[in-house]
Amino acid sequence: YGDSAPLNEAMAVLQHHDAVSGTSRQHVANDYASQLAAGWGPCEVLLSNALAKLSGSKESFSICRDLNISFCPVSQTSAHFQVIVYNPLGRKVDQMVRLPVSEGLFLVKDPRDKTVPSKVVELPNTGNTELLFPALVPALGFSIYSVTQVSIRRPRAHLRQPRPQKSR
Amino acid sequence: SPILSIKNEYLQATFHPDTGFLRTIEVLDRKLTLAVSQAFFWYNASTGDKQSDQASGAYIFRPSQAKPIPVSHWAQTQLVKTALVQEVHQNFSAWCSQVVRLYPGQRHLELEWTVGPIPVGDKWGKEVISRFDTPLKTLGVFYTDSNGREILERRRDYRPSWDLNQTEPVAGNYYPVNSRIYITDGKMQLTVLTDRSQGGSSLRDGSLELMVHRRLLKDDGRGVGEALLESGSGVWVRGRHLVLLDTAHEAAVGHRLLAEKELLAPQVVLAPGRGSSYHHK
Repeated sequence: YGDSAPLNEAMAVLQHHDAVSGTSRQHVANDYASQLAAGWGPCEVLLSNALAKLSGSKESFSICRDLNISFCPVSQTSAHFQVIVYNPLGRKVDQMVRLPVSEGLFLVKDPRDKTVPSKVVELPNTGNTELLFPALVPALGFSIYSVTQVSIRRPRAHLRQPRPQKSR
Repeated sequence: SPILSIKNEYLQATFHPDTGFLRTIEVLDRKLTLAVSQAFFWYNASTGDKQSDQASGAYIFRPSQAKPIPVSHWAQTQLVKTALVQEVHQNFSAWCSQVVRLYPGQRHLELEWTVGPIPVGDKWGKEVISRFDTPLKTLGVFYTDSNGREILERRRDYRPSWDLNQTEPVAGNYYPVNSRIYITDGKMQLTVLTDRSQGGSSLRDGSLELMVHRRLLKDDGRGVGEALLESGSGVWVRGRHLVLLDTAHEAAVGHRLLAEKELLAPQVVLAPGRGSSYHHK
């Protein structure tokens, strides 16, 4: 069962300025983080249930908590996966989706089963690669894109070598 | 060396060949060009001085001197150019880097900065800022959306409801920025949208700065009883600044719509397997 109440409550606690501005003691900051994490768990289930109902299929949805550091086991290990993009705005938006992938070439199809342009970009210095494709999402709705790995050869984005700078 | 630049149908950003810093932003369809130099600096946190024993801390921002220190005088740059994205990766130091990014069809420049762990081995607390310097004649005025309610005019060394005796030339001019800060000369407007609440100011005409990270060694004595000092090697922070250049007349449309999209951003969920395509109807 999904439940958004624990996250609601955690967010209410985090209205306090200590949680926003860094004026809490470290153990209190740790507790804020703990409350948020505990609240997010059942909310993920709620979101997955809603998506399953709306899309008419029961899927094992995966919501990445580490997107800020570009790490995602599903996109980095799966040969096939779906990307559901939900738009909370009351107007349609276009968004460039960026997902960490391991290597290779990918075929991305839009909700009408048409291939959309995509590119695997190798990030300088890190050795990480990311898949990019443009997504169009309707107002207060979602679009599902399917991604299939079609080759495992390493991608080659146009990457220039570091530019030496004049010393000062 | 050739001038490094990224460009789409609306915007062109060029970078200084010697320093690797952002140099100009050009809005192609509106024929606007602005020299914008952007780089990272840090204020040395005060531990108290002759005027006051007040130290910089969790509650208090109080640099020891008004002039911030550059994180680096140049950045090592790398360019990534594809049909779907153009990026300039700037490495300022071991603990400060940034990606300047432009997608097709985008009317703003995206600056994704990564700062930390802030080194404090020299025993100096550091408060790191990203600063944009332009030749705009802003006459001491800048704008922030403090408290998330409305854009408020801020005037340097001035308060609208009392005669201010400014004793803190930097901190006394810092204001909360919940989603955006901008400067304008009445013709052109440079707006920076933030992805989180930050402190910001314009300490010189044409200049705009946002505090992105801080690490301090002394408690400010305001109740928290701890220095703002992460344990271990410290933490790094990654965030984004969205930069818009427009005419003063058209700017509000652009930053309002973009802020909506940023603060209510599309959410991405993944499901393994092939699945069936979903049709809106």
